[in-house]
Amino acid sequence: DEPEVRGIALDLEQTQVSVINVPDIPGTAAKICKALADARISLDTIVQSERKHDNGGRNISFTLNKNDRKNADQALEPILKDWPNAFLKDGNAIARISAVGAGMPETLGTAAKIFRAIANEGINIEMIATSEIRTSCIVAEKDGETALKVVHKFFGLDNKLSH
Amino acid sequence: DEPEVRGIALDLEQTQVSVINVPDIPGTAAKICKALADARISLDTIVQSERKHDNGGRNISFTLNKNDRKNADQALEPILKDWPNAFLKDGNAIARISAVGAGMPETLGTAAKIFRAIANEGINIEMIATSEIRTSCIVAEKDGETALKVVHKFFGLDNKLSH
Ligand SMILES: C[C@@H](O)[C@H](N)C(=O)O
Ligand SMILES: C[C@@H](O)[C@H](N)C(=O)O
Repeated sequence: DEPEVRGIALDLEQTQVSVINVPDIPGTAAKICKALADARISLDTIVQSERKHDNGGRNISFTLNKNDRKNADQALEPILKDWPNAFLKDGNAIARISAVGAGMPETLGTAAKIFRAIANEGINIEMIATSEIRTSCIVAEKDGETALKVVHKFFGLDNKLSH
Repeated sequence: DEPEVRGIALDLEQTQVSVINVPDIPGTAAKICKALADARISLDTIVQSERKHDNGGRNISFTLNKNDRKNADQALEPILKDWPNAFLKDGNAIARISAVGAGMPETLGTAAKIFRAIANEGINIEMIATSEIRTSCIVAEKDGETALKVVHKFFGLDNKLSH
Protein backbone atom coordinates (compact mmCIF):
# COMPACT_ATOMS: atom_id res chain seq x y z
CA ASP A 1 0.00 0.00 0.00
CA GLU A 2 1.85 3.04 -1.31
CA PRO A 3 2.13 6.16 0.86
CA GLU A 4 0.38 9.15 -0.62
CA VAL A 5 3.58 11.16 -0.53
CA ARG A 6 6.92 9.41 -0.62
CA GLY A 7 9.33 12.30 -0.42
CA ILE A 8 9.31 16.03 -0.17
CA ALA A 9 12.25 18.09 -1.35
CA LEU A 10 13.22 21.69 -0.84
CA ASP A 11 15.46 23.34 -3.38
CA LEU A 12 16.98 26.65 -2.35
CA GLU A 13 19.48 26.78 -5.19
CA GLN A 14 17.09 27.76 -7.95
CA THR A 15 16.35 31.16 -9.40
CA GLN A 16 13.32 31.97 -11.52
CA VAL A 17 13.47 33.63 -14.91
CA SER A 18 10.77 34.37 -17.47
CA VAL A 19 11.12 35.06 -21.15
CA ILE A 20 8.38 37.62 -21.64
CA ASN A 21 6.29 38.03 -24.78
CA VAL A 22 7.79 35.40 -27.07
CA PRO A 23 6.18 34.52 -30.43
CA ASP A 24 3.48 31.92 -29.97
CA ILE A 25 4.56 29.81 -32.93
CA PRO A 26 6.05 26.33 -33.27
CA GLY A 27 9.73 26.35 -32.46
CA THR A 28 9.79 29.07 -29.83
CA ALA A 29 9.89 26.77 -26.82
CA ALA A 30 12.35 24.46 -28.56
CA LYS A 31 14.74 27.31 -29.37
CA ILE A 32 14.76 28.67 -25.82
CA CYS A 33 15.32 25.28 -24.21
CA LYS A 34 17.95 24.26 -26.77
CA ALA A 35 19.95 27.47 -26.33
CA LEU A 36 20.04 26.93 -22.58
CA ALA A 37 20.90 23.24 -22.89
CA ASP A 38 23.73 24.06 -25.30
CA ALA A 39 25.10 26.40 -22.63
CA ARG A 40 25.00 23.45 -20.19
CA ILE A 41 22.17 25.08 -18.25
CA SER A 42 19.73 22.62 -16.72
CA LEU A 43 16.17 23.77 -16.46
CA ASP A 44 14.25 22.45 -13.52
CA THR A 45 10.69 23.71 -13.70
CA ILE A 46 9.39 24.97 -17.05
CA VAL A 47 5.99 26.63 -16.97
CA GLN A 48 3.94 28.05 -19.79
CA SER A 49 0.37 28.94 -18.98
CA GLU A 50 -2.41 29.37 -21.51
CA ARG A 51 -2.30 33.18 -21.18
CA LYS A 52 -1.43 35.37 -24.11
CA HIS A 53 -0.35 38.98 -24.37
CA ASP A 54 -2.49 41.38 -26.37
CA ASN A 55 -0.16 40.89 -29.33
CA GLY A 56 -0.59 37.13 -29.03
CA GLY A 57 2.80 36.55 -27.43
CA ARG A 58 3.41 34.21 -24.53
CA ASN A 59 5.63 33.97 -21.50
CA ILE A 60 7.74 30.95 -20.74
CA SER A 61 9.13 30.71 -17.21
CA PHE A 62 11.72 28.37 -15.88
CA THR A 63 13.89 27.85 -12.89
CA LEU A 64 17.59 27.20 -13.11
CA ASN A 65 20.48 26.95 -10.74
CA LYS A 66 21.55 30.33 -9.38
CA ASN A 67 25.10 29.70 -10.59
CA ASP A 68 23.82 29.32 -14.16
CA ARG A 69 21.92 32.60 -14.21
CA LYS A 70 24.83 34.68 -15.48
CA ASN A 71 25.25 32.38 -18.49
CA ALA A 72 21.59 32.48 -19.43
CA ASP A 73 21.69 36.02 -20.86
CA GLN A 74 24.52 35.11 -23.20
CA ALA A 75 22.84 31.85 -24.17
CA LEU A 76 19.53 33.49 -25.04
CA GLU A 77 20.87 36.70 -26.59
CA PRO A 78 20.99 35.42 -30.20
CA ILE A 79 17.38 34.26 -29.98
CA LEU A 80 16.06 37.35 -28.24
CA LYS A 81 17.64 39.46 -31.01
CA ASP A 82 15.08 37.92 -33.40
CA TRP A 83 12.18 38.73 -31.11
CA PRO A 84 12.04 42.51 -30.67
CA ASN A 85 9.24 42.46 -28.09
CA ALA A 86 10.71 39.71 -25.95
CA PHE A 87 12.92 40.15 -22.91
CA LEU A 88 14.20 38.29 -19.87
CA LYS A 89 12.72 39.07 -16.49
CA ASP A 90 13.99 37.78 -13.17
CA GLY A 91 11.60 36.66 -10.50
CA ASN A 92 12.17 37.25 -6.81
CA ALA A 93 14.28 34.85 -4.75
CA ILE A 94 12.53 31.51 -4.61
CA ALA A 95 12.37 28.15 -2.92
CA ARG A 96 10.99 25.15 -4.76
CA ILE A 97 8.98 22.54 -2.87
CA SER A 98 8.21 19.30 -4.61
CA ALA A 99 6.45 16.22 -3.38
CA VAL A 100 6.68 12.93 -5.17
CA GLY A 101 4.16 10.29 -4.40
CA ALA A 102 3.69 6.86 -5.79
CA GLY A 103 0.23 7.10 -4.30
CA MET A 104 -0.50 10.44 -5.87
CA PRO A 105 -2.36 9.64 -9.08
CA GLU A 106 -4.79 7.43 -7.18
CA THR A 107 -5.07 9.73 -4.20
CA LEU A 108 -7.32 12.69 -4.77
CA GLY A 109 -6.43 15.97 -3.22
CA THR A 110 -2.72 15.59 -2.53
CA ALA A 111 -1.97 18.93 -4.18
CA ALA A 112 -4.82 20.50 -2.19
CA LYS A 113 -3.28 19.23 1.05
CA ILE A 114 0.16 20.50 0.18
CA PHE A 115 -1.21 23.92 -0.79
CA ARG A 116 -3.32 24.01 2.39
CA ALA A 117 -0.35 23.19 4.63
CA ILE A 118 1.60 26.01 3.00
CA ALA A 119 -1.33 28.46 3.09
CA ASN A 120 -1.91 27.84 6.79
CA GLU A 121 1.48 29.42 7.44
CA GLY A 122 0.45 32.52 5.50
CA ILE A 123 2.93 31.60 2.76
CA ASN A 124 1.93 32.68 -0.74
CA ILE A 125 2.31 30.23 -3.62
CA GLU A 126 4.04 31.99 -6.49
CA MET A 127 4.09 29.29 -9.18
CA ILE A 128 2.71 25.81 -9.63
CA ALA A 129 3.80 23.06 -12.00
CA THR A 130 2.11 19.87 -11.01
CA SER A 131 1.56 16.54 -12.68
CA GLU A 132 0.00 13.27 -11.53
CA ILE A 133 3.19 12.00 -10.00
CA ARG A 134 4.66 15.18 -8.64
CA THR A 135 3.33 18.33 -7.00
CA SER A 136 5.78 21.16 -7.40
CA CYS A 137 5.30 24.73 -6.28
CA ILE A 138 7.38 27.80 -5.72
CA VAL A 139 7.30 30.10 -2.72
CA ALA A 140 9.46 33.02 -1.68
CA GLU A 141 12.95 31.86 -0.72
CA LYS A 142 12.56 33.06 2.86
CA ASP A 143 9.51 30.78 3.25
CA GLY A 144 11.17 27.64 1.91
CA GLU A 145 12.26 25.99 5.13
CA THR A 146 8.92 26.66 6.81
CA ALA A 147 7.01 25.31 3.81
CA LEU A 148 9.09 22.13 3.84
CA LYS A 149 8.53 21.67 7.56
CA VAL A 150 4.76 22.09 7.44
CA VAL A 151 4.30 19.86 4.42
CA HIS A 152 6.36 17.15 6.12
CA LYS A 153 4.25 17.52 9.24
CA PHE A 154 1.02 17.37 7.26
CA PHE A 155 1.95 13.99 5.81
CA GLY A 156 3.50 12.63 8.98
CA LEU A 157 6.96 12.60 7.45
CA ASP A 158 8.53 14.74 10.18
CA ASN A 159 11.44 12.40 10.64
CA LYS A 160 12.32 11.85 7.00
CA LEU A 161 13.54 15.25 5.85
CA SER A 162 15.10 15.24 2.41
CA HIS A 163 16.93 18.13 0.80
CA ASP B 1 22.73 3.13 -18.11
CA GLU B 2 19.27 4.73 -18.00
CA PRO B 3 17.57 5.73 -21.26
CA GLU B 4 17.02 9.45 -21.53
CA VAL B 5 13.30 8.91 -22.02
CA ARG B 6 11.66 5.81 -20.66
CA GLY B 7 8.08 6.28 -21.74
CA ILE B 8 5.94 8.75 -23.59
CA ALA B 9 2.23 8.95 -23.01
CA LEU B 10 -0.58 10.63 -24.91
CA ASP B 11 -3.72 11.56 -23.05
CA LEU B 12 -6.71 12.49 -25.20
CA GLU B 13 -9.20 12.38 -22.35
CA GLN B 14 -8.29 15.66 -20.70
CA THR B 15 -9.90 19.04 -21.02
CA GLN B 16 -8.26 22.28 -19.95
CA VAL B 17 -9.87 24.83 -17.67
CA SER B 18 -8.53 28.05 -16.14
CA VAL B 19 -9.79 29.94 -13.14
CA ILE B 20 -9.16 33.49 -14.25
CA ASN B 21 -8.20 36.36 -11.97
CA VAL B 22 -8.21 34.71 -8.56
CA PRO B 23 -6.93 36.51 -5.45
CA ASP B 24 -3.17 36.11 -5.12
CA ILE B 25 -3.26 35.35 -1.40
CA PRO B 26 -2.47 32.26 0.67
CA GLY B 27 -5.30 29.77 0.49
CA THR B 28 -6.53 30.43 -3.04
CA ALA B 29 -4.82 27.47 -4.68
CA ALA B 30 -5.70 25.23 -1.74
CA LYS B 31 -9.40 26.15 -1.91
CA ILE B 32 -9.67 25.50 -5.64
CA CYS B 33 -7.90 22.15 -5.48
CA LYS B 34 -9.81 21.05 -2.36
CA ALA B 35 -13.19 21.88 -3.86
CA LEU B 36 -12.38 19.81 -6.94
CA ALA B 37 -10.96 16.93 -4.90
CA ASP B 38 -14.07 16.90 -2.71
CA ALA B 39 -16.13 16.53 -5.88
CA ARG B 40 -13.96 13.50 -6.76
CA ILE B 41 -12.35 15.40 -9.63
CA SER B 42 -8.72 14.46 -10.28
CA LEU B 43 -6.51 17.21 -11.55
CA ASP B 44 -3.76 16.13 -13.86
CA THR B 45 -1.69 19.14 -14.81
CA ILE B 46 -1.89 22.23 -12.60
CA VAL B 47 -0.13 25.31 -13.91
CA GLN B 48 0.25 28.72 -12.35
CA SER B 49 2.71 31.04 -14.00
CA GLU B 50 4.29 34.08 -12.39
CA ARG B 51 2.05 36.46 -14.33
CA LYS B 52 -0.38 38.75 -12.57
CA HIS B 53 -3.38 40.68 -13.75
CA ASP B 54 -3.37 44.47 -13.38
CA ASN B 55 -5.40 44.08 -10.19
CA GLY B 56 -2.81 41.62 -8.84
CA GLY B 57 -4.96 38.55 -9.52
CA ARG B 58 -3.63 35.32 -10.96
CA ASN B 59 -4.82 32.53 -13.20
CA ILE B 60 -4.62 28.90 -12.21
CA SER B 61 -5.06 26.38 -15.02
CA PHE B 62 -5.56 22.68 -14.77
CA THR B 63 -6.52 19.74 -16.86
CA LEU B 64 -9.13 17.24 -15.81
CA ASN B 65 -10.93 14.33 -17.36
CA LYS B 66 -13.55 15.42 -19.88
CA ASN B 67 -16.20 13.46 -17.99
CA ASP B 68 -15.52 15.52 -14.87
CA ARG B 69 -15.91 18.90 -16.56
CA LYS B 70 -19.63 19.18 -15.90
CA ASN B 71 -19.10 18.70 -12.16
CA ALA B 72 -16.37 21.31 -11.94
CA ASP B 73 -18.73 24.31 -12.21
CA GLN B 74 -20.81 23.08 -9.32
CA ALA B 75 -17.73 22.25 -7.26
CA LEU B 76 -16.18 25.69 -7.74
CA GLU B 77 -19.33 27.78 -7.57
CA PRO B 78 -19.24 28.43 -3.78
CA ILE B 79 -15.65 29.63 -4.02
CA LEU B 80 -16.14 31.75 -7.12
CA LYS B 81 -19.04 33.49 -5.36
CA ASP B 82 -16.47 34.99 -2.96
CA TRP B 83 -14.27 36.22 -5.79
CA PRO B 84 -16.30 38.68 -7.85
CA ASN B 85 -13.63 39.14 -10.54
CA ALA B 86 -12.88 35.46 -10.99
CA PHE B 87 -14.45 33.15 -13.54
CA LEU B 88 -13.93 29.78 -15.21
CA LYS B 89 -12.69 29.69 -18.77
CA ASP B 90 -12.42 26.60 -20.96
CA GLY B 91 -9.46 26.04 -23.19
CA ASN B 92 -9.70 24.50 -26.64
CA ALA B 93 -9.67 20.73 -27.08
CA ILE B 94 -6.31 19.40 -25.99
CA ALA B 95 -3.97 16.46 -26.04
CA ARG B 96 -1.39 16.02 -23.31
CA ILE B 97 2.00 14.57 -24.14
CA SER B 98 4.24 13.57 -21.29
CA ALA B 99 7.63 11.96 -21.28
CA VAL B 100 9.08 10.36 -18.23
CA GLY B 101 12.74 9.70 -18.13
CA ALA B 102 14.90 8.22 -15.45
CA GLY B 103 17.74 9.76 -17.38
CA MET B 104 16.15 13.17 -17.59
CA PRO B 105 17.69 15.13 -14.72
CA GLU B 106 21.19 14.13 -15.81
CA THR B 107 20.50 14.58 -19.50
CA LEU B 108 20.48 18.17 -20.62
CA GLY B 109 18.09 19.20 -23.27
CA THR B 110 15.45 16.48 -23.16
CA ALA B 111 12.66 19.06 -23.05
CA ALA B 112 14.32 20.90 -25.94
CA LYS B 113 14.33 17.72 -28.02
CA ILE B 114 10.70 16.97 -27.27
CA PHE B 115 9.66 20.53 -28.12
CA ARG B 116 11.77 20.42 -31.31
CA ALA B 117 10.23 17.14 -32.47
CA ILE B 118 6.77 18.66 -31.98
CA ALA B 119 7.71 21.99 -33.57
CA ASN B 120 9.08 20.27 -36.67
CA GLU B 121 5.55 19.10 -37.42
CA GLY B 122 4.29 22.66 -37.22
CA ILE B 123 2.42 21.81 -34.02
CA ASN B 124 2.06 24.67 -31.55
CA ILE B 125 2.74 24.04 -27.86
CA GLU B 126 -0.10 25.49 -25.84
CA MET B 127 1.01 24.81 -22.26
CA ILE B 128 4.07 23.44 -20.54
CA ALA B 129 4.45 21.96 -17.06
CA THR B 130 7.81 20.34 -16.79
CA SER B 131 9.94 19.11 -13.95
CA GLU B 132 13.26 17.29 -13.75
CA ILE B 133 11.67 13.88 -14.05
CA ARG B 134 8.85 14.61 -16.45
CA THR B 135 8.32 16.81 -19.49
CA SER B 136 4.67 17.50 -20.00
CA CYS B 137 3.15 19.72 -22.64
CA ILE B 138 -0.21 20.36 -24.18
CA VAL B 139 -1.04 20.65 -27.85
CA ALA B 140 -4.30 20.92 -29.73
CA GLU B 141 -6.26 17.68 -29.52
CA LYS B 142 -6.10 17.16 -33.29
CA ASP B 143 -2.29 17.21 -33.09
CA GLY B 144 -1.97 14.69 -30.27
CA GLU B 145 -1.39 11.50 -32.23
CA THR B 146 1.14 13.15 -34.53
CA ALA B 147 2.98 14.67 -31.57
CA LEU B 148 3.19 11.26 -29.88
CA LYS B 149 4.46 9.65 -33.06
CA VAL B 150 7.21 12.18 -33.69
CA VAL B 151 8.41 12.26 -30.11
CA HIS B 152 8.60 8.46 -30.10
CA LYS B 153 10.55 8.56 -33.36
CA PHE B 154 12.92 11.22 -32.03
CA PHE B 155 13.91 9.01 -29.11
CA GLY B 156 13.96 5.79 -31.07
CA LEU B 157 10.98 4.41 -29.19
CA ASP B 158 8.90 3.76 -32.31
CA ASN B 159 8.01 0.26 -31.26
CA LYS B 160 7.11 0.98 -27.65
CA LEU B 161 3.97 3.09 -27.93
CA SER B 162 2.22 3.71 -24.63
CA HIS B 163 -1.18 5.34 -24.17
C1 LIG C 1 5.14 29.77 -26.88
C2 LIG C 1 5.70 28.49 -27.40
O1 LIG C 1 5.42 27.42 -26.53
C3 LIG C 1 5.19 28.13 -28.79
N1 LIG C 1 3.77 27.97 -28.78
C4 LIG C 1 5.89 26.87 -29.29
O2 LIG C 1 5.24 25.99 -29.74
O3 LIG C 1 7.06 26.73 -29.20
C1 LIG D 1 -2.80 32.30 -6.65
C2 LIG D 1 -2.57 31.33 -5.54
O1 LIG D 1 -1.58 30.40 -5.89
C3 LIG D 1 -2.19 32.00 -4.23
N1 LIG D 1 -0.95 32.72 -4.39
C4 LIG D 1 -2.08 30.96 -3.14
O2 LIG D 1 -1.11 30.93 -2.44
O3 LIG D 1 -2.91 30.14 -2.96
